[in-house]
Amino acid sequence: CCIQPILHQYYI
Amino acid sequence: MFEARLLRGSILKKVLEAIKDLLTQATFDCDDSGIQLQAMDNSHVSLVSLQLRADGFDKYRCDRNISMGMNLNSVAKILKCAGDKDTVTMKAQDNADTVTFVFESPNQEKVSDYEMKLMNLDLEHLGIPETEYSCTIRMPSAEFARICRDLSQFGDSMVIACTKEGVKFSATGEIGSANIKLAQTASVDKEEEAVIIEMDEPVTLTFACQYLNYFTKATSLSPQVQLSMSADVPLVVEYRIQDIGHIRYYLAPKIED
Repeated sequence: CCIQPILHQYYI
Repeated sequence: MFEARLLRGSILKKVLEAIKDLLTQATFDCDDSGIQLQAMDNSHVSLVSLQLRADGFDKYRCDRNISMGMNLNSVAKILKCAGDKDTVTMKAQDNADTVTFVFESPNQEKVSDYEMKLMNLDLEHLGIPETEYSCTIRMPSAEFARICRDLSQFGDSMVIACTKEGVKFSATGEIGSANIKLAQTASVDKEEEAVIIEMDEPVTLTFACQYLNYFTKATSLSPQVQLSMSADVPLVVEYRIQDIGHIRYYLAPKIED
């Protein structure tokens, strides 16, 4: 049901 | 020359226990302010940030900044050889390709040293901005560990919903659903046992139980844990390590398909 994003979507 | 000596050597043992299931290798960056480590797990979903301040060590010397890449499995093996009451010293020469761990028993009758090869790691470093979070929850770390363990029986994901009244942890799966509500502590006698919520806006986010369970390996480092949440940003799970620093874990929330 849910996708697990990686941290790069928030931090660079 | 780098040398860091800690009478409470068990702290380093516990730090390794707290990171070795999440990370296989990491770089310990040492400068005159202390030791820092930042590393993501292999899947880049979570991140560990460790800080041990120079003033928390019983002796600390760092003449030149030094980055020591280590295989954490090997470090864990070595630190398992230290007694809980041993003094632990880490030392390395400038530009060395090895680090030495020295363990001394409380009565100085047993002294062991272990030399380990360093690795050249080219690991990605993320810039994490200072963030004001909508909710921060402080609670007993053992309670958080228990909740993560209990709810992970019900599903792969856990919903954390924080309001002014309290925080609700929920999981749903094949066998059914589970909800655990913690109210904010009315009167705080022992701060370590309190549940304290600071909230600007209510937040509900979903997280992978597996990672939360990895984070709770740090439980023995601190009687309290702090969860910081804002909508659509990673959760921060922080364990303060008395008089020396902290370990923080970041975890990206799951999002609707």
